[in-house]
Amino acid sequence: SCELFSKAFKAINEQFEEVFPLLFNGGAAKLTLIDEQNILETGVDIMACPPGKTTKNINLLSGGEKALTAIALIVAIFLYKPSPFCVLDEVDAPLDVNNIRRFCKMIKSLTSRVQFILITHNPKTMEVADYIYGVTMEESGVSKVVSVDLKAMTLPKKISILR
Amino acid sequence: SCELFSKAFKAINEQFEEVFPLLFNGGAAKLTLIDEQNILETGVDIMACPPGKTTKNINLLSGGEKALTAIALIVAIFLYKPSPFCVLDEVDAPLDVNNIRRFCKMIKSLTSRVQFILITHNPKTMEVADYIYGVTMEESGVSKVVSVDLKAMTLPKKISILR
Amino acid sequence: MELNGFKSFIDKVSINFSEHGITTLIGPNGCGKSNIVDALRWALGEQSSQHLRGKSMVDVIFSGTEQRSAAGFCEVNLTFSNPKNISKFKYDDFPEILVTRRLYRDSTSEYQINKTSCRLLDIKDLFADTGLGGKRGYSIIEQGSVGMITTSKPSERRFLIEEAA
Amino acid sequence: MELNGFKSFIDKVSINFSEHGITTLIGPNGCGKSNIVDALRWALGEQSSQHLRGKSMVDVIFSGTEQRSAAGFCEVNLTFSNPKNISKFKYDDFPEILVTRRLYRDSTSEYQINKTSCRLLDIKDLFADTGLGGKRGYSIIEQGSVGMITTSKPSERRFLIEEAA
Ligand SMILES: Nc1ncnc2c1ncn2[C@@H]1O[C@H](COP(=O)(O)OP(=O)(O)OP(=O)(O)O)[C@@H](O)[C@H]1O
Ligand SMILES: Nc1ncnc2c1ncn2[C@@H]1O[C@H](COP(=O)(O)OP(=O)(O)OP(=O)(O)O)[C@@H](O)[C@H]1O
Ligand SMILES: [Mg+2]
Ligand SMILES: [Mg+2]
Repeated sequence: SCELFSKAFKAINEQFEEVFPLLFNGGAAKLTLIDEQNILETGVDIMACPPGKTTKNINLLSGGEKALTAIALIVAIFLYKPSPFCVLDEVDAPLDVNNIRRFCKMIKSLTSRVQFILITHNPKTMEVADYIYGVTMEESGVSKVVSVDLKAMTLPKKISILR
Repeated sequence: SCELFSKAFKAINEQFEEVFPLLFNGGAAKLTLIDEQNILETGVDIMACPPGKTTKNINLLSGGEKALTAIALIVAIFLYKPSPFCVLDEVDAPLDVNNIRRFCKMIKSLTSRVQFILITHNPKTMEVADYIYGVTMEESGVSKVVSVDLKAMTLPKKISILR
Repeated sequence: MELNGFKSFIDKVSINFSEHGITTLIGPNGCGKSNIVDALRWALGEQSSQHLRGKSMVDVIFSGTEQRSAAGFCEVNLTFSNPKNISKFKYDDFPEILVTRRLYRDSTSEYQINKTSCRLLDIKDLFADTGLGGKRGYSIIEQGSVGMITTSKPSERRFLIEEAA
Repeated sequence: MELNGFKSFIDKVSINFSEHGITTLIGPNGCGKSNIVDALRWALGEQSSQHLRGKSMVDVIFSGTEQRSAAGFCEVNLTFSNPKNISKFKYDDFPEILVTRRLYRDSTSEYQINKTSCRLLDIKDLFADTGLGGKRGYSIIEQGSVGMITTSKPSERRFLIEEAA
């Protein structure tokens, strides 16, 4: 219904405006309705502006900026209406060192409200994990899962698990 | 023309069959023509089989496997008809540690024939670079390029350039 | 969550996703991490084989390797230990909700909620409005699709807001 | 290669891609690495603004920041120091080929080869059959598109083989 959508839109937009600068260490973004007269069917647009840059066509943003903007939106939606869990499959792949750090900090801060399952190849992201499962194929083509006890190992050992 | 295409197809296929197992440390792959009777218009299909697995629908392969298969094809085409240069923008993003190592080894071996320009966030890939340019935005929104002298620095310093 | 015969999981595998804290899956390319995510979506009622990278739904059944022959069926069991988070009605009095989905190579399917047979629609209804819904859900971001949210059509972004509304 | 006013390169920038060895571009997200690749494609004759992430072609002109006003035009100069690799005719006797492409905000364009005015078509012809061609070329893999080669339609993969044929 119109009112439900409007209410959700406004609330999610508020969160989005707050989360974006946290992930980007500055800048601003907001959601806009393409056709405010037609709440029932209007599309939703994103205006996003990384720190110091001017807002233009969102398509001109870099690969990492687009990924981080999408993450900001997903987080904003979760803050409004948390789902039982959130699965993120290699969303950190295009991010640089500093963006990954802020992404991890954001995920960590939401742990009390959302159950996160992350898939990653990045050691920095692994550092914020509370539980790690290693998926392996000792026998080709057959997957197997091993539980990795984090408290029992030091960081270099964790990294070497990858190899 | 039909003959030109056929000749290129056979030659590229031969290279592809050789390059794929080098990148995957095993396995097999080949190119096939969808409609062998219609060389003029037929599409080209890829059969790819990582080591120990059975060839099925190529869409079922993982993100990293798909990327590495595409890299094998590009390399195969380059071995047949080298272009003046090859630009790879973050193709190593979905690859794991071992695949990046084999990918770098392959690129390194082709350096005498092809001028490579790589964009990457990955320290392992940076290690095989002969010349590094750092792109920065000291002033927001304004790009600037700095030449990084590799011979003059040690590896930890190179990695810290990222931050 | 338990996977049995789903994609590369021919040997039954059980994974416990801790309720408190971040669970991270790691491993080399092609070892099965995204297959676990596919199994999760499938158990929640995913109906499009394309979203699971297959041509037809039977593609999710273990198709055999050089050493092992193909499986005749696959099954995924998904246990929720906190039903009030999932569903506002019907199952509140259960301590857990167990969702089972089974597919046989001849394309016949079975669905169960807490060991009681049901239809696929019942499973999907269970998760309606939780953000876990297939195409419009915002809870599962598959590999490669994070950038697409930013570059997608405005009408598709609307679906995300609608699901949360 | 020289960029002047192209996307985020408002201050003129000159990059020397060494002929022998691997040149690697690094830097944080959004600093301009892929913009350099866009400039390269643009100088080679890219006609689709969508392939350069823009809505219209003037989107490649520096559009201003909080500190700087927008540029009125942009220009990319591309120098090839080994013409025999590029073109089998016409320019063999030159020690270098310099390709220049300029675009003004009113959408007028200028093209030059070795400082001589020419048409966009002449630039595209120069690079025909070298693998550098826009859509069908196999020399430039843009960000995010590597997996697409494997999942693309068979007819699109054909283009890659055709370009090399
Ligand atoms: N029905 C099936 N039977 C057997 N193996 C399958 C089946 N479906 C997919 N696979 C295999 O599973 C592998 C893909 O696994 P998955 O996508 O989970 O990898 P991943 O761990 O996510 O890797 P990456 O890090 O590259 O994303 C492929 O090698 C594929 O061949
Ligand atoms: N016409 C323009 N004028 C000014 N800035 C622009 C213009 N077009 C694009 N940009 C800016 O350039 C940036 C994108 O640069 P680019 O895609 O090269 O980043 P990148 O270094 O490849 O980053 P990543 O590592 O995330 O892929 C965006 O922030 C965008 O706003
Ligand atoms: Mg994966
Ligand atoms: Mg980029």
